[in-house]
Amino acid sequence: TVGAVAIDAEGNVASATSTGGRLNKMVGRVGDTACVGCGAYADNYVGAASPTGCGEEIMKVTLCRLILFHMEQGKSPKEASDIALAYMFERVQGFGGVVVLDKTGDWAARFNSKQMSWAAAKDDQLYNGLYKDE
Amino acid sequence: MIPVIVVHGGAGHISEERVELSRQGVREAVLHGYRILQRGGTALDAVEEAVVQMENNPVFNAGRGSVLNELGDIEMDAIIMDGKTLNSGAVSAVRRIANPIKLSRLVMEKTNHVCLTGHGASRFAKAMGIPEVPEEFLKTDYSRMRWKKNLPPGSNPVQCQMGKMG
Repeated sequence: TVGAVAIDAEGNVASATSTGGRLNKMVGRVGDTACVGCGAYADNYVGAASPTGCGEEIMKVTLCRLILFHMEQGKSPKEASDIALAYMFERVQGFGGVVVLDKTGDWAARFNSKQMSWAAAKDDQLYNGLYKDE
Repeated sequence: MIPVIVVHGGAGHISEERVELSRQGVREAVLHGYRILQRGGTALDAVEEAVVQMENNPVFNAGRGSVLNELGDIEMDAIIMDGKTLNSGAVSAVRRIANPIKLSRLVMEKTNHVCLTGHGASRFAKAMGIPEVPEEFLKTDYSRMRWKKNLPPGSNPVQCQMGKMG
């Protein structure tokens, strides 16, 4: 799965996600990616999120909307992502990751899987990582 | 507002020999999106372009390089969402399309619906003038190899879980 979130100079946020799905999935299987709130969410009032990981488990907790809910409650993108990913693991043993930003441009790339490749650009600075704590 | 873009290339297992390709792929994708933002473009255009770059990169599980289903075919899902309007467009189980994210955006902008699936999505793509690509173009040697080696039930649970990731 691949995905992106962005905020532009006007303060508008957007989210996009695309995937081939799960290896060896049943014909006709639809995962989280096509579902609003699961495979993406974006709201100028809060921020935007794009996930990757175990699609069925992401759907069960509506991961992106859950992250934005925590941001609405005052959590940072990093805190909201960690809370939601921990909840997904605790409740449905789901692994995955997310890229998230809020309406101020604060951003996070967080995951509870072994790896997630990510990159970010802000203020002409490029950031990227693959393993935890990168 | 200072423009920002963040991308991911998936949380599934990345083998050692593909680590650098994956790092390079997400860096290139984020820079393509960032250039749009630097020129005053919209967040919507930036995320679409970043995802297109990764769909075109066979390293990632999207577009060309997608994993295979139980029959060895490719069915893809994609979604895009505009935070200004809460408008959203998605496609699911779509086949023989190089860039499902572009089709998602057309669903958002040209229909009254949020998601089109399977045959309906293909029909809509044709109506929008999006060319079909051969299924073999989307398949890579790596995706064929992974399909053949797919872990059976009862294997190491962590590895099995990793294999379930999109």
